[in-house]
Amino acid sequence: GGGDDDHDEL
Amino acid sequence: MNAFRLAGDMTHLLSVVVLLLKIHTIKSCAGISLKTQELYALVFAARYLDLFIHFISLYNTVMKLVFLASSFSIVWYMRRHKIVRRTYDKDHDTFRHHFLVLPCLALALLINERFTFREVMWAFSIYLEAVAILPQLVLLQRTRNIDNLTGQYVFFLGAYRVLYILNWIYRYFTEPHFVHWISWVAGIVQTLLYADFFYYYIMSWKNNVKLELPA
Repeated sequence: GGGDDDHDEL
Repeated sequence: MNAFRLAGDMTHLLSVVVLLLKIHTIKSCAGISLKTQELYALVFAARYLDLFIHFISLYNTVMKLVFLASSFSIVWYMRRHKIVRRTYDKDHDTFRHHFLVLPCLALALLINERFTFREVMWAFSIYLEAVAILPQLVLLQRTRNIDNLTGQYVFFLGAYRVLYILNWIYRYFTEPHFVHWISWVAGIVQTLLYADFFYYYIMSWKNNVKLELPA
């Protein structure tokens, strides 16, 4: 985890 | 996107629709905590900072815009709308919500996935969302007559959190790289805050009596 692309939740 | 996540988002959306229905159609915000609504507006503003920079999907962008617009318009209605604001139960909505903001910011500066502005703001929004329901739960305890829409609003909001946990369990087994301890721990704390409410909500539904939370 930790990458920018991982924040795909609302 | 898995079914739990979609169901969670839809439940979240439903909670907002229920609240807007109450405010916009019935012109009442009785039993709704302005403090909680202000915290949610701050949560979404902090979390969706990258809305126009970082594109994930059309679904994602539209949902973010909906949550931003709805949260700020609810605050506007409760503060400024000449009919709605008169129904606000200010005397019972006394939770000192500002005192939640600084500890959450401090925690985000200490515990984050990466020490960048965006990641710190993301962690801050996660921590703040976890506790943002507290003023609303306190107000419910002090409300004699909890109307159906208010009860449903909080119920859907809690259901959204439960579904997000199921979504994380699903993602843990299907996407091994997907590990977000910060959102998981904060999300579980947030869901536990609803436990008491859920108990009384389900009991009132089962026994077909009006919802009332013991003080």
